[in-house]
Amino acid sequence: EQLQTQNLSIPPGAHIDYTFPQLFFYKPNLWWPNGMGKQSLYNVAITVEVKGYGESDSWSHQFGFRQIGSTIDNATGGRLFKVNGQPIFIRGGNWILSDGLLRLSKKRYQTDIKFHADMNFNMIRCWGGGLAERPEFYHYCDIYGLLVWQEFWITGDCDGRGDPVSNPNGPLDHDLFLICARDTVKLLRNHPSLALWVGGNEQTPPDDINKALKNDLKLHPYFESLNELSSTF
Amino acid sequence: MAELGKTELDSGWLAARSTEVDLTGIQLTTTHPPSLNSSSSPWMEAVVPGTVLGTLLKNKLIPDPFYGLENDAILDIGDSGRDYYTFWFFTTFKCAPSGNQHVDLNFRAINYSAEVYLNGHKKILPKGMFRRHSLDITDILHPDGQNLLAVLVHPPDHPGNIPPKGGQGGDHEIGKDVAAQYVEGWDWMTPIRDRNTGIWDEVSIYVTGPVKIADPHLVSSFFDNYERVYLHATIELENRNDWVAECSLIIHVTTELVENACLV
Repeated sequence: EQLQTQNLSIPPGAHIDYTFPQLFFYKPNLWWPNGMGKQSLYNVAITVEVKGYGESDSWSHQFGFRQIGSTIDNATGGRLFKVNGQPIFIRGGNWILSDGLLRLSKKRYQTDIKFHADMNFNMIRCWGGGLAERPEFYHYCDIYGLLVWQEFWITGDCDGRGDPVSNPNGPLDHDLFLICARDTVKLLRNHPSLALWVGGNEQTPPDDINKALKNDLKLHPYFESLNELSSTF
Repeated sequence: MAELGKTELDSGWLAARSTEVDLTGIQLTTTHPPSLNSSSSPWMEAVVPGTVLGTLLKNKLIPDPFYGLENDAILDIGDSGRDYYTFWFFTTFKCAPSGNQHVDLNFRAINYSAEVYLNGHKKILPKGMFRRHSLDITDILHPDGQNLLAVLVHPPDHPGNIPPKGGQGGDHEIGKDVAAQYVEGWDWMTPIRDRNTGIWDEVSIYVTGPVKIADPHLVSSFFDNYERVYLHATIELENRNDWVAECSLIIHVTTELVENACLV
């Protein structure tokens, strides 16, 4: 579909960000959730070659073209989702983790997630008291068309409620929470199944964490202005 | 010259309770590597990635916590103290990079903090169950022989205590840490005795040339009712050498039309 090469000089010891010129696709096969269409995936491979050395590093990923949006419905208070402009009736399953001893094999993930798809679900919600799920989990959600609602590690019971009442300002180290959150986002953000980040379970994180998460996860202004369809979400 | 890319370290691991090991991390990774030779050895085969309980279960040192009421027979960290579930993990690997190659040791997640020793060199991994750690080990590798890797893994700082009647998140202490909170037990789950302490996700070594790619970000934008679509790709690049790297960056997008046939 696309092959593009760019040349670049990187100073000694430098750590830089580089953005490729945008790649154009005419009517690509879109990625759809389970029951709405195919889960079309494109392989994106990026390679860096260094003059006089040859291939230096490479990366590849299964990428799906899809646009997911959601809003709170004023009439019902429920969250309405659209995928690729089409409203979707969410049929979801709650997920904590695959195994309490964290024996998280690919085969186990595949079996569990295919089972959700076979049940005609189209979303899995990863509960805030459990894990930020692993790339292998997301891989099979990409394959089987399960949207993922991923919560960060806040629960009402451990962060503000319970008996005795727990600390609403938890965790103790807010900077550490944000370090972990930002790194988790970087680990998972390219998966087409990733639909929604949520601060926690039945509770919002402390104000400073909540504001930082909202700020870091909002749509970049470049895409806000670029994307003419964003207003439909 | 080592092959570029990732090699998972998911076999050959040993583990031992830290209180039963008298050696330091430096000794374990230089003069006194552990072995299973003696029956009195505290070392056992380990599950990596996995948790301490997973390793203890593999070695039949605890009953299966998910069978009947057998979880009650396993000592809870709230009663034992954190040292009881502080464990050493040890393995060896070979890697022989050439002059312009660089090698990283990557942990995709550890619960909760760790000290890493490689060939006698110590590195500290900071706290947090949900973060990656990447260590540049190029200069401390033994390119012509075995590399000895030991990791001392500490449980969460606030594992908490489980009230007699259980309850949602036990005594809630785990909420002080950035870790999974279900481990103190919930209405659907018994407490996890080690609070999921361990090297619970992938460990790997990763070989690159002079320039390394990190954290690519792919975003698409849509126009004309999804007829016109753009892919935006951003990457981080690190030149790890003391000379200017003249690079060619290649991005290649393919889709499989039928099995093993791609349109380019």
